[in-house]
Amino acid sequence: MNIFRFLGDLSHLASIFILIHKIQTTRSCRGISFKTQAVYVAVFVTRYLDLFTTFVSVYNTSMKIFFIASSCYILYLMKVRFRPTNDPSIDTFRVEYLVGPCAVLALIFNYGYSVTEVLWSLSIFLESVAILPQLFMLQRTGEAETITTHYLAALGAYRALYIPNWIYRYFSEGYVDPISVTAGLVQTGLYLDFFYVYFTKVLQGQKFELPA
Amino acid sequence: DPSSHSHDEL
Repeated sequence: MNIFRFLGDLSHLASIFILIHKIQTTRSCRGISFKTQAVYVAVFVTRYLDLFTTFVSVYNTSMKIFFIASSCYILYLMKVRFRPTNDPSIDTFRVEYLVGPCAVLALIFNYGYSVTEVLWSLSIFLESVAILPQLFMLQRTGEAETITTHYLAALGAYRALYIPNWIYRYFSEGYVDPISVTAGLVQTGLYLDFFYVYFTKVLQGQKFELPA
Repeated sequence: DPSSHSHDEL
């Protein structure tokens, strides 16, 4: 554990709390892509299959349980509790275009041909593109509530902070995980446009609006 | 070598 990874994990935690707070205080999941949230459940469940077989630390286990539980809770909020505020007609990104290629990549690039290793690899690839339905929705509507942009910024910062963590681990432990690094760079890259607008508009007190 | 990829990250 180093400071970058820890801050990244905190940022990831913060993003989830911000999202739940947004849904509960506005009593609405408007502007949130159900497809992205559903993919996150798949990401956490496939990645943390080792929860019952591998023990790393209390921290690691608690976080895994939290990510699985909170992502399921968000689906519940969107599909049951605040269902009328969820508008599937603007959440039109085709998720199968993400899952298919990620499954192929996972079969080619993995650290061992076992069910758990291939699913772990799939979860890494899938996470890297999981935000696309959400960003696509943002692009379509052209605007977002400020709280939603804080959620996205925290979520983007999480994987961005893992990059210095990987650099640090390379020099301090000689540890390299090429699958995570490649996918993590792609994942962070997808946020660059968003970050630009977030820093130049939202943090200057303006509303998040994309140019027409 | 699976031990070098212990998946200790989240």
